[in-house]
Amino acid sequence: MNIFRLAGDVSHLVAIIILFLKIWKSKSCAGISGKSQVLFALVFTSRYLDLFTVFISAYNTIMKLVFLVLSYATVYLIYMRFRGSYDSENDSFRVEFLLVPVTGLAFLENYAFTPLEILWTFSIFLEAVAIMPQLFMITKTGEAESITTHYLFFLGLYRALYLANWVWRYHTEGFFDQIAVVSGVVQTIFYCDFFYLYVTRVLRGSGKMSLP
Amino acid sequence: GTDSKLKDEL
Repeated sequence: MNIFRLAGDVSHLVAIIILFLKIWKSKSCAGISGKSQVLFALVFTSRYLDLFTVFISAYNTIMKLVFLVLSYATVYLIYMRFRGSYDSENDSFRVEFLLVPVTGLAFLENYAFTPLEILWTFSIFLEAVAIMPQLFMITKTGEAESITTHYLFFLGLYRALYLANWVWRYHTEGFFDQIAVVSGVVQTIFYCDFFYLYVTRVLRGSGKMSLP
Repeated sequence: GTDSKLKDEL
């Protein structure tokens, strides 16, 4: 554990809590892509199956459980409790365009051809692209509430901090995980355009982020 | 993974 890794985990947790509280307090999931949230729940489910096989640390187990519970709770809020506010019309990204190639790639490129390893790889690849329905929705509607942009900022920052963590680990431990690093770079690149808009429009302006 | 990488990351 190093400072980049810890800051990354905290950033990830902050992002998920921001989104959950936004929906819970406003009793509305307007502007939120339910599809992205289902994909994130799928990411955590397929990655954290090792909860049943190995014990790493109390921190590791608790964080995994928190991520799992919050991701499913968020999906529940969007599709059940506040489904009246769900904008299914604009949440029209075709997730099969992500799921099919990601599944295929996980079978082709993995560390071992075992169910847990393939599912772990699947989760890493899927996480890299899971935000696309959300970004697609913002592009389609042309705007995002500032609280939604704060969520996206922390979610993007988390993987960027993990990149710093991997650089740190490579230099201190010689640790290098090719699948995670390549996917992490791809994932972070997806947020770059958003980071730019966030700094220039949300932080310097006020209220909603509207696209030009 | 089981051998190829450390599994402490989230």
